[in-house]
Amino acid sequence: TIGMVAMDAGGGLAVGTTTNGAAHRVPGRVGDTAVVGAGGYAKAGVGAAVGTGDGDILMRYLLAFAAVSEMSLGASPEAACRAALASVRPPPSGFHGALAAVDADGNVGGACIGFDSFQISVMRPGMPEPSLLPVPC
Amino acid sequence: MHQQPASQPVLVINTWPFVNATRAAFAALSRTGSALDAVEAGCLQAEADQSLESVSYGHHPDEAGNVTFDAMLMNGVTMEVGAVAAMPDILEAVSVARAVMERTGHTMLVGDRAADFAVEMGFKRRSLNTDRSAADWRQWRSGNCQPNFRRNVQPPADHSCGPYRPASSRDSNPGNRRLGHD
Repeated sequence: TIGMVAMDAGGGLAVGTTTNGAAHRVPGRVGDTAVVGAGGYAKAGVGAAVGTGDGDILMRYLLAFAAVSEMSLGASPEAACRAALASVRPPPSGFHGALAAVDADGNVGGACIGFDSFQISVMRPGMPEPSLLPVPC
Repeated sequence: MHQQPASQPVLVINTWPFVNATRAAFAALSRTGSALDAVEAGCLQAEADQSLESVSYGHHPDEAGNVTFDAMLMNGVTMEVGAVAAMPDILEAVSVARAVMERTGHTMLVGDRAADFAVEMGFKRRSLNTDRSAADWRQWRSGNCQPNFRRNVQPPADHSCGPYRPASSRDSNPGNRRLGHD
C-alpha cells in the first residue's frame, strides 16, 4: 500500500491511497485502503493521516480518522498516530500497522507497530530530493 | 473558495520510502498547485512501478490468481471522496477513484462494475495479471495454498487448497495476522 498526503499553497489538503491488496486473499476482499477514515482521512485546518499494514484489522478501527481527530484536539502528528494505533486493543497476534500524519502547520510524524522498520517519505519546496523520516516501531 | 494565507505550508508525504511516487506527486503539485492532483499523480506512479510489489499491478494475486486494485482519494477541503475496490483490469485505479468523486454522486464502486464504470469514463481495460503474478500464484498453489486467510473450513485451510465449505465446528482463534499485508 501507498498512502499519500499533499498540502498546496491554496489551502488544499488531500489524501490518496492505492494497493494491490494482500497476496492470496479471498477474492472480493477489500482492505482498509479504499475505506475513507481507515486508509486515509483529511480535514482542512486540522491535518491528514494515511495508514498501511494489515488492512483487515486497520479498517475496523478507522485509524486515519482517529489520528486526525487526535490532531484536532491538539496532538502532534506523531502523538496522534501513536494514540490511534494504541486503540487497537488487544492487538491480534502478529498485527502490524503504521500511520503517517501531517498537521495543519505542515509538521510530519508517524507511528508503527509490528514492522521491522517504517519510513515516511517527505518532500517540501526547496528540497532537491525527498527525505526519509525513520519511524521506530 | 477556501483561501489560506500565503504562508500555508506546502508538502507531500507518503508511507514507505517510495521516493519516485513522492517525486511524481511533488512535480504535479509544483505544476498544477493542486493537492488532489499531487496525490493522484503519486499514486499513479506507484500503481505502474513494478518495483513496488505491495502496490503495483502484476503482484499480490488473490486465491484465484487475479490482481485487483483498491484506491481512494479524499479532498480535505470539500470532504469529497472517491474510491474503487477489488477492481480488475484497469491500471489507473486512483484516477478511476477520482472519476467516482467527480463524475458520480457516490463514494465507492467495487469489482467488475467499477471496471465497467472506468471503461465508460474512457479508461482502457487491461489485465493486471502478469507472468510474475502467475508464477507467484502457481508457487502458492504448489505450496498447498499457504499462507491462507480462510478459517473454520473444510478441507482445513492451514494445509489444503480449496474449494472450501464451512466446517462443522468453529474455533474462536482469529489466527496469527502475520500472513502478509496490504
